[in-house]
Amino acid sequence: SIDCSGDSQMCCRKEFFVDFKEIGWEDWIIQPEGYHMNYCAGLCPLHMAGIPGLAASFHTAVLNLLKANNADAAVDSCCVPTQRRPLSLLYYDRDSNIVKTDIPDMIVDACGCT
Amino acid sequence: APKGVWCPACGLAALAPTTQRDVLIALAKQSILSKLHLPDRPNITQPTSRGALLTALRRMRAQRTDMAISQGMPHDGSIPNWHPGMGVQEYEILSFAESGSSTSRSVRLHFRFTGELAGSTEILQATLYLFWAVPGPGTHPVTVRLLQPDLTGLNRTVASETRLEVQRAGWATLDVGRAVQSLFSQGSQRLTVELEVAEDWGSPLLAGHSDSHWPFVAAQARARMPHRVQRR
Repeated sequence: SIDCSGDSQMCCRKEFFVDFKEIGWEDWIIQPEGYHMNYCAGLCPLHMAGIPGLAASFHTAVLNLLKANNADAAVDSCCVPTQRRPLSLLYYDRDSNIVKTDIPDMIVDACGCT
Repeated sequence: APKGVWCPACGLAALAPTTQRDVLIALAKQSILSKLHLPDRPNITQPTSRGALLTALRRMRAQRTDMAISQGMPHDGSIPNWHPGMGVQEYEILSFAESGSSTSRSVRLHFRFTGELAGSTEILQATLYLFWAVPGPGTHPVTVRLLQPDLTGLNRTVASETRLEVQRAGWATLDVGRAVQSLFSQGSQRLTVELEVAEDWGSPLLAGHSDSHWPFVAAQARARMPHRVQRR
């Protein structure tokens, strides 16, 4: 996967860190100090669509077949997360109980073209 | 995207950087609150002291290691038959006691469980941790009653009663899983624990509510699976 840098137009991962202290949430979220809310952005021209390893998804196989037979019919390809991990939180709930939980698929680690 | 068709990511890119940042922060807040089933960020009235939190986490770890060794499980905290990737969100909840009414022979403690979690999770297990402060040598009988509100919510019924013989000061644990489960299933929010002792003992708990020895309930819960309809 590619991390966006400079004025890259191609599909890549944009890093974005939300600091809980900056948004005034550090009093009720004990750990961690922030949330890596990365996201995918950029273009997926057809020649990049479905290149194995860029977007390990079942769309890849289908699109390869479409391209092999009739490129015009191929639908647009999208820049999507291809690898994600949970966000582990230790926080106070409304009764000041302390709760630990892992919210699945909250952090994008890699992006690719479908 | 083809001309004229709005593309979500491009839309963001078209915004001014400060606006873009505000949009992303608002999205992050909304995403975290919705995944925690919270309508808004909680306002914390009485944060737990660091001492009490660290002591509670240490006690829970010690308890889990003891249990693992006694059941021959790997005591690295992993659950052998728990298949990773089942993707069901799990919660560990630490609820510290609120002082309730007390007499010369009894003391009441209240534990509250939030509506959001109660409505969207099922309790896997719950343990009450008490630190005894004994008045002297010998054994001291204690009756532990778990009370929960009846259907009218006006009175309390005894959900369970346990008699303990306390010989020395220190931590003791009691399984309260069933009581907390029935609380959650009734959508109720408060478990009351009543400790009754002999006349001459006074308070069975550490006097002065020493923070790092304050009673707590540690519960493990799992998000309720949405009801799946099998289609044939």
